[in-house]
Amino acid sequence: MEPIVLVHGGAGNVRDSRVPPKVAAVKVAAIRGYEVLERGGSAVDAVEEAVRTMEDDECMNSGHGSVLNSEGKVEMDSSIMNGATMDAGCVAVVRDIAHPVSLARMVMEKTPYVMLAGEGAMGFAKEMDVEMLPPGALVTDDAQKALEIYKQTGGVFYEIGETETVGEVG
Amino acid sequence: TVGAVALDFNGHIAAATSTGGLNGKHPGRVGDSPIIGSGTYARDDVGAVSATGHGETISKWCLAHSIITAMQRGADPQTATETSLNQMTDKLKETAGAICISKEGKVGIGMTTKRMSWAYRKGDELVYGIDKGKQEVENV
Repeated sequence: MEPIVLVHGGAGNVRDSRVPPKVAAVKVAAIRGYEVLERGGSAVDAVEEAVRTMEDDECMNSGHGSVLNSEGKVEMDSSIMNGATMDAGCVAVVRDIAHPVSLARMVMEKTPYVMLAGEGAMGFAKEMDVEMLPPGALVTDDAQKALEIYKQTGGVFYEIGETETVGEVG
Repeated sequence: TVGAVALDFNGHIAAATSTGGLNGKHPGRVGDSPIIGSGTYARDDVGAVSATGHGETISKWCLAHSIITAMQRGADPQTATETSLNQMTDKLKETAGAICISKEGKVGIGMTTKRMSWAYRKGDELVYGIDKGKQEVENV
């Protein structure tokens, strides 16, 4: 079987200046995920590593660099699924965690549940000794500017410097 | 939003998706990314999908499951991905993108948005793109 790792960033009306960093981010993620397979890792290991790589990249809307909610806070959602067993793990409305996808994998592998959300997910993260970042550690300047523009324009989706009114939609 | 699908040397498949969601969203809002069958789905006997885009729309369409179901009925991954996305956008008037691999390692990449960054490595090839219908290839 010839292995493959395929990754994506956000779908939307990405402005031209954001194209190079976003393309660079997905290229690195695909390579990192594939390296996991070359070292004997599983498909689950590979998708986790690829997503973790993008969660660390400020130009992607996940982990560090996530967009902000109306209160200026990062709230993240993530999921992972093992096609061999159809086991799945998901987290929703989690904060101050660098890699939500790894917490989702813990839900999949260490609980009888599919999804944990909000305070319950955060409590589970503490039980799993997941590192808690200081409040606001995942908030970037770009994300703050985007929220300011969002509020000024009355709620249209907007990227920093975008001349068009629609940015990434999710 | 970011996501990944993979097929390993043993023929096993997986998918994952992660997101900060919508800019300016209401606290507590949850999109499609953590919903199995909407933002993420994987079955060894069919394939795997990760989606991105307007979360409420993807959730209502059960996009990932829709693509897998089309493949299960015989569509190739590219056709399944494009068809499901186009049907969703035609019906619900919002946009999205998705990536997909089949159990044989064939690729599907689609979007009803203007752009979605994507890349895959298979063997010594790194294939990538961001504009609809365009791709580049590098040897690694």
